[in-house]
Amino acid sequence: MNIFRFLGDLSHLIAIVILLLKIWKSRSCAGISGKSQALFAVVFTTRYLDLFTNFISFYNTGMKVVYIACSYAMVWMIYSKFKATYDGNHDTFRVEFLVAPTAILAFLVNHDFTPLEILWTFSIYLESVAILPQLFMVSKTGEAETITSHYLFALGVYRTLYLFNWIWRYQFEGFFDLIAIVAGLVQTILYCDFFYLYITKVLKGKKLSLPA
Amino acid sequence: GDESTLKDEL
Repeated sequence: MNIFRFLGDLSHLIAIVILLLKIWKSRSCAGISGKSQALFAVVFTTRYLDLFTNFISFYNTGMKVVYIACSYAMVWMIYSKFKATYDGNHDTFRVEFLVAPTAILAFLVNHDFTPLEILWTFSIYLESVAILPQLFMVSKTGEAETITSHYLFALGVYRTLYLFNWIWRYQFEGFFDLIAIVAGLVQTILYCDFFYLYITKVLKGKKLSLPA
Repeated sequence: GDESTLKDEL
């Protein structure tokens, strides 16, 4: 494992923990898209089915279990525990527009036409766009709490670091996975506009608010 | 090469 890969995983974990703590401590999930979080739970579930078929390392297994557990905890907090604070009126992105095309694409473009491989591919495609309901919600309300901005930034940094990891692996191991790379590029590009706002506003101590 | 079986990444 190279440093980019490790920092990417760490950044991903930090993002998830930031959001869990924010919701838990404030007893509120206002401003958080339950749809994006539900999509992430689907992403982790469909991707990590190999927990039952392959053992890679304790690190690999441990992280997978933590990601899955955290994603379900998040969904439970938003749709059950703190349901009263969930801002469903602003969480109106149509998820079928993300799930259906990525599912079809996973059937058409994959490494191997087997159930586990198709589900893995679906999870890669779905992850690349799963944040859209959250970004849509931010653009609809025109603002995001600072802590939500930190979450989005850490989540964006994660896939960006993976891009560096893939360059490294191609260079030094001759390894590449085109499906992951293309989807990872799309995912990173979706965060670019947000990165700009984060650096120009949030880091200067301002709340992220979009011009009307 | 284009690996597909063992997924060591997360």
